[in-house]
Amino acid sequence: SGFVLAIHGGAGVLPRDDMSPEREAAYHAALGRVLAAGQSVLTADGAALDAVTAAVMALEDEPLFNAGRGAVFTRDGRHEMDAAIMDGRGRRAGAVAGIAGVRNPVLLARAVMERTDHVLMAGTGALQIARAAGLAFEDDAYFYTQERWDSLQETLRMEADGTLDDDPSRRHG
Amino acid sequence: TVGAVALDRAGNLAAATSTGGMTGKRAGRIGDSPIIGAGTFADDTTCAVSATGDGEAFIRLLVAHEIDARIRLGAQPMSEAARAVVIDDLSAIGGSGGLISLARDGALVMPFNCEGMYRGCVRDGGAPETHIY
Repeated sequence: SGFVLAIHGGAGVLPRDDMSPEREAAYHAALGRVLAAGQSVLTADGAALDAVTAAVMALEDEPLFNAGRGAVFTRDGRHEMDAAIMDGRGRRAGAVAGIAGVRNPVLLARAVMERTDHVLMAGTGALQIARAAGLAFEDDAYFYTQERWDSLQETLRMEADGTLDDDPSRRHG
Repeated sequence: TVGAVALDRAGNLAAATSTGGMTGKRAGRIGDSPIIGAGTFADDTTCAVSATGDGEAFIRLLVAHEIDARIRLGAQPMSEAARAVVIDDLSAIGGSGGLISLARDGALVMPFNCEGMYRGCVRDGGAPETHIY
């Protein structure tokens, strides 16, 4: 009995040797803020669907994590984000792929679930649903973080000079 | 990639995942996050799952659905199914990453086969906990 909430901020963690105490404290503080966002829904007898929505929105708003505001860059220096949500009651689901500009992609996934008969929508069609649902859009500057930009430049440079290693965490985003 | 799974006081489950993808990825490349049954899944009778890692490997294994199927068809406990899929199956095809998986009885596992995973959890009446490595 009682609620349970779990979150993740991705498996592409900094190697332990590169993680400074300050940086580690910042990650733990961000994860704590995210848990609080979801917990406040469940403590008020809210639904699991609303709790995961609130928690993932908080994760998307944290530039430390690879989603929403902290999303990594494509090789063209742009953003293409994906999101999904699923309700354990009756297998209702919504998902979006290849979108940019929406502040919280998880809200768009939920709009696909609640406002259409579809499960997965991509690109401009998905963005039309975001506008119809009145979701918040942000400009490119909102999604820019120096660290992600530097990661892209380093990746492209290593690709160009043939020094890109095959560290699995590169595939973690 | 980020995600959450939750069990509410009414006993219902839900899961959500969101991602920016992979640094330097080709335009149009989609990973497992938006694919229901790969990176995101929830069914009140089995489990809620959100995954993160090597998207192509998670898609090939249909990781979240595999955990659900092991529970539903193989009568495996969720924690055993989730660990087997990440530690055995994912590693066996050279994939890496992790996931959070929650069952309707409140059982929770957060396995990963790589260096770490930013993660946290909180239970009704308990203190929140966060981990990295």
